[in-house]
Amino acid sequence: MGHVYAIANQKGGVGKTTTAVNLAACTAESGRQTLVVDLDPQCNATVTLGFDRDAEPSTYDALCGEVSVAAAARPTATDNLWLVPASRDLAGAAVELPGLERSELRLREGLGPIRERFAATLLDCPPSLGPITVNALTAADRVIVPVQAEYLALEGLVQFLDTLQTVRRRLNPSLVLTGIAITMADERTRLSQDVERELRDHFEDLVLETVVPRSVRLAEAPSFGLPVIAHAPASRGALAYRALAEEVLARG
Amino acid sequence: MGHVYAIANQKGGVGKTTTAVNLAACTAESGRQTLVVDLDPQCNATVTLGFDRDAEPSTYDALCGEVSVAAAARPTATDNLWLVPASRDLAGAAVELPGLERSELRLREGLGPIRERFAATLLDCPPSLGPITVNALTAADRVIVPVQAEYLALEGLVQFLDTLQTVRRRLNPSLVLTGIAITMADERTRLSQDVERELRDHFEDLVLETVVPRSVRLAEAPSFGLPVIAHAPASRGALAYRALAEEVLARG
Ligand SMILES: Nc1ncnc2c1ncn2[C@@H]1O[C@H](COP(=O)(O)OP(=O)(O)OP(=O)(O)O)[C@@H](O)[C@H]1O
Ligand SMILES: Nc1ncnc2c1ncn2[C@@H]1O[C@H](COP(=O)(O)OP(=O)(O)OP(=O)(O)O)[C@@H](O)[C@H]1O
Ligand SMILES: [Mg+2]
Ligand SMILES: [Mg+2]
Repeated sequence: MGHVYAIANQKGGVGKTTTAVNLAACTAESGRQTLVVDLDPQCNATVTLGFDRDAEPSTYDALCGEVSVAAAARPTATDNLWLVPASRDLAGAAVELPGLERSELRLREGLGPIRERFAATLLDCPPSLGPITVNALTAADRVIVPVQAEYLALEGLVQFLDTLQTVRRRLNPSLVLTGIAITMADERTRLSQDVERELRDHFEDLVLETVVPRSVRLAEAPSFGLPVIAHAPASRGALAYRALAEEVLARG
Repeated sequence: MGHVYAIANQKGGVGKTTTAVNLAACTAESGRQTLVVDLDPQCNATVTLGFDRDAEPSTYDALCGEVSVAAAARPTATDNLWLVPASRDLAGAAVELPGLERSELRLREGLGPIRERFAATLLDCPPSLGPITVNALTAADRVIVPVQAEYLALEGLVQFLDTLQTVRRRLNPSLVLTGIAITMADERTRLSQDVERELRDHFEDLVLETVVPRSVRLAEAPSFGLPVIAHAPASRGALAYRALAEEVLARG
C-alpha cells in the first residue's frame, strides 16, 4: 500500500519542486514505483524531469475531469519514476475549481484507482494556499513542508500549519504531517544556524533530522532535465536527498 | 508626478519582497515620499518593515472597497517611507475578486487619489499570476521583474512576459517594463554566470545593469524589521539596492 505525499508551503522558492523531484528519484532508485504529480502552473517539476511545458494530457485535464490521472501519467528517463505533467492552463484552475461540484475532492477521486500502483506519489504544490494546494492536501496521506533556513520562511510556517489543521478538520482527517524539511541550509552563516535552532526548539521532532545543504549541483540539475542523483550522484545534494528519502520512508 | 511600480514574478522566492522594500527604502532615503503596498497574504513586506501581520485597515480592506488606500497607508520607522500592510484574508481575495464588478480595476481606482502624494509607490506581488497580480499590473505604470540567477527562474520568465503582454493589451496599455533585475547572484558559480549571460543575450537592455549579489545581510534584515540600508548600511546588499534605485529612477 503506497502513500501520497503533498510537498507544500505557500512561501515561494523554499525548495518544494527540488524536494518533490529528488525525493521521488531516490525512492525510484530503491526500486519502488514512484509518481510525481506537478500541480504548479509554472511546470517546474515537469521541466526538471526533462519534459516540455504544456504536454498533454496534463494535471489540468485530470483535475477538470476529462482524463483519469492514470491516463495522464507517463514514464520519465529515470527507472520506476513516472510523471503527470503540468501545463500553463493550471493557472486557470485556481479560479475555475471553486465553481465545480465537490471541487476539493477532485484530485483525491482522480488518484483513487492508481494509489495501489505506486509505492509513493509526490504532489508538487504551487506557492499558495489556494484551491490547488487544498486539493493536494485533501488527496494526500502525508505532508512534507520544505522550509528554507531563513527568517521569512520561518515566518510563514505558522500560517501554513494553521491551514493544515483546517484541511484536516474539514476535508481529510487522516492527513499526517510527516515533517518539516530544512532546505538550502548554509551552515557557515549565523542566520541559518539560528533558524535551524529555532525550528527544532519550536517544532521538536516534527523537524526532520536530515538537513539539505545549499549545493549548486541541485540548482544546476534542472537545466539538464535530471534529478540530482543522475546529474551529480556523489554531490552533497544527492547524499542529502538519499538520506531524506530514507528518513521519510522510515517515518511511514 | 510619481510612478507606481509593480514588483512581480510568479516564480517564488526570487526576491520580490526584498526588492520592493529595499528599493522603497532607498528612494525614501533620497528624500522622496515613498509607499509600499503589500499585496501578498504572506504579509512578508509588512513583517520586513516591522509591523505585525493582520494590522487593520489592510490592503484587503482597500481592495474590497471598505476603505481607501490613503486611509490604510501608515508611516514606517524609515523617514518618508509609508506602508499599506497586508493581512491573511488577502488569500480569500484571489477567489472573491473575480466575482466583483470591474474587479481588475479595484487597485487602480483605489490608488487614484494618492498617486500624486508619493514620488514612488511599490506594489509587492504574491508568487502567482492570479487576480491580485493582475490588479497590480493594471494599477501600475511600471513593472520590475526580479529574477534569481538560476535556471528555474529563467524558465518562468517567458511565461511572465506573456502575461504582461496580455494585461497591457486588455487592461493597461501604458504599462512599461522598467526592467528585469538579477537578484541573489553568486558570481563564484558557473550557473549564476551562465544565467546572467543568457538573460543579457536574450533580453538585452531590458535587463538592468545593477546585479544584486547574494548577501546574508539582506536575509537577516527582515528579522530586525528593517530595510538593509538601516540594518547594514555599508553591506554589499545595501550598496546594490542604492545603485538599483538610482538606475530605476534614471529610466523614468
Ligand atoms: N539545496 C539547494 N541548494 C541550492 N539551490 C537549491 C536548493 N534547493 C533548491 N535550489 C534552487 O533554489 C530555487 C528554488 O527552489 P525550488 O524551485 O525547488 O523551490 P519551490 O519552493 O518549488 O519554488 P516555487 O515556490 O516557485 O514553486 C531553484 O532555482 C532551485 O534550483
Ligand atoms: N540578495 C539576496 N541575498 C541573500 N538572500 C536574499 C537576497 N534577496 C532575498 N533574499 C532572501 O531570500 C528569500 C527569498 O526572498 P523574498 O522573500 O524577497 O522573495 P519573494 O520573491 O518575495 O518570495 P515569495 O515568492 O514567497 O513572495 C528570503 O529569505 C530573503 O530574505
Ligand atoms: Mg516549485
Ligand atoms: Mg514576497
